[in-house]
Amino acid sequence: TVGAVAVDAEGNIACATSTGGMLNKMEGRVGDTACIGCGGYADNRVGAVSPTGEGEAIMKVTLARLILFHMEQGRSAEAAADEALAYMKERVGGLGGVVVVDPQGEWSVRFSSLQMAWAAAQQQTLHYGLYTGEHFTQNI
Amino acid sequence: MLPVLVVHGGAGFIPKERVQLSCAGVQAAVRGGYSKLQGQGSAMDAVVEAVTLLENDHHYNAGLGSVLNAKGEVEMDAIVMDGRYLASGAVSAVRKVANPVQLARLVMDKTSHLCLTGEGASQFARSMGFPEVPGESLITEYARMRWKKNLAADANPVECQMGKMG
Repeated sequence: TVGAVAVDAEGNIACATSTGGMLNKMEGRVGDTACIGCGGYADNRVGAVSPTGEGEAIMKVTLARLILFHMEQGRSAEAAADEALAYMKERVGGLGGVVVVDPQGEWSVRFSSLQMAWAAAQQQTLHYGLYTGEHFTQNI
Repeated sequence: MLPVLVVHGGAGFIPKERVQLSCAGVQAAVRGGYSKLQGQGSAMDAVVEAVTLLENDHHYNAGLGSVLNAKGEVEMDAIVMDGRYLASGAVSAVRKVANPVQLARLVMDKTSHLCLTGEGASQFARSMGFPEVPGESLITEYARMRWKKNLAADANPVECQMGKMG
């Protein structure tokens, strides 16, 4: 699964997610990606999320909207993502990862899986990483 | 407002031999999408550009290089959402499309619906003049190898995806 979230110069927010789904899935199986609030959500008033991971688990907890709900309650993007990913792991045993932005352009990358390739661009700086805690930067 | 774009590949385990290219792919995608933000592009333009680049990169499970279903075929899902009006478009179980994210954007822009699935999504794509590609052209040798390995009755595709095989 791949995805992206963005805030533009006018403060508009968007998300996109795309996937081939789960390995050897049943024909006709649809996972979280196509479902609003699960495989993505964007609201100029709160932020945007694009997730990846075990689709059925993500759907059971409506992961993208859950993170934005926590942000509506005042959590930072990072805290909201951590809380929702922990809930998904504890409640339905699902692992995954998310990229999140808020209307101020604050962003976060969080995952409970072993790895997730990610990259971000802001103010001519490229940020990237793969393992938990990894955060490299370079000029664009 | 400082424009920002953040992209991800899949969560799970990436085999050693694919780590470098997986990391390079997300960096290329974020550069491509960010160039839209630096021009006149909107946040929507940026996320669609970034995801299109990732769909075209066979190291990720989307578009080219998608995992195969039990029949050994590609069926893909995609979604876009615009935070201005809570507008959204999605496609599910779509085949023979190189860039499902672009088709999802068309669903958002050109219909009053949120999600089109299967043959209906394909018919919509054709009606919009959206290019159709042979299903085989989206299948990589790597995807076929993983599909064969997981045909075994005791295989656990979720575990393989999240913990063992990437």
